[in-house]
Amino acid sequence: STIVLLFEAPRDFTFNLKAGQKIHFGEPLGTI
Amino acid sequence: FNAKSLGLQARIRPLPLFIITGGGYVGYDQYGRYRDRELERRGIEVPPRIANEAQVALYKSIPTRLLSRAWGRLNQVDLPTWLRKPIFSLYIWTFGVNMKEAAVEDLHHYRNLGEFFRRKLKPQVRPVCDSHCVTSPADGKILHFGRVRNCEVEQVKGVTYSLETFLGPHTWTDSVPINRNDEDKSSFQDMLVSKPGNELFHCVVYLAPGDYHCFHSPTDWRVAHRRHFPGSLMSVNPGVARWIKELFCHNERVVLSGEWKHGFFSLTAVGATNVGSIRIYFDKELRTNSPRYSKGSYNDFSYVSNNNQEGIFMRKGEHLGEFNLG
Repeated sequence: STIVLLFEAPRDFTFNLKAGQKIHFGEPLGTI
Repeated sequence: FNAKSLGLQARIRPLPLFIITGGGYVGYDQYGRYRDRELERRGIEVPPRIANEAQVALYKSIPTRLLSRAWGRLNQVDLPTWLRKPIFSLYIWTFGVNMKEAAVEDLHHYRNLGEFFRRKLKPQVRPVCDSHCVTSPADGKILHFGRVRNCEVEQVKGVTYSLETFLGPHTWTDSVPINRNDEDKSSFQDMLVSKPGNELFHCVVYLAPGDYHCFHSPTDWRVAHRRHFPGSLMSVNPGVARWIKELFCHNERVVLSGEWKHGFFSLTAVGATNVGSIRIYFDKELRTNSPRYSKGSYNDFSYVSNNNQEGIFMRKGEHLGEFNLG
């Protein structure tokens, strides 16, 4: 199964992720 | 027909013919993938091999919903106590489940695989990050993320799907004129972005079979609307996501939309073959993976009602829903 987040945010929102990395619920996705 | 040609017909058995043609097709496909790997090894960017319409239609013709419901029924059958440990240990070993994080580690506690699949975690094993405004809603693997451009969202690098097909028409808030004429695609994306200077972002989290399958609120937001799209239950593992364009638009899914402090926010739970059912804890009306549905349909439900003008307020990290077998 999959969860897709779609959201608006200020232009300077940046993800601190790498495609393919493992992640746990509660860990940060990105910063503004 | 003379005897010889009849004899020839009798000798051509369908099974060997099927095996030869199928084997030839698989061999040709594997050679193509080998060649792509060689090119990538030399640093040459190779476009992903997308399934053609016939292949997608063939895949969609597999009765995945029926299989999924049967799988779910099977996993609701309570196991005798002596059988629980071996069955669940096999599942744990196969999918790399970390039982130390489970709220209940004793395998005899779970009456069937469905219950085991819905296991909760010990609260302390997943601290919710306070210093960031958006956190992961679930355990899993980051398939893809980034900015949405021209109304196309990437499910994996290089394979996209249409934002409007995925979310459905923007009618969940009555602030938008419904009788839109055929404007260019970007206006759909523009309608979602409510504040000047903002952009639309997306992130795709893939939950593997051994992962914890509940999901939580990724931020503080107000959920105003639910749109349920009945659909196929094709596998959504990364290999299939690289192969079938618009995969997430084919599959059964539940779109929750609303607002957070920066404007539009949505979380979509997409079902898959063995995980056909989606539960949203505060939505008792939702029924997914039902036997009958009409293709391309969806049903809407608003959480904003006369006596609840706000919708459902969710705090970051709060329990939101779960995927179930079947």
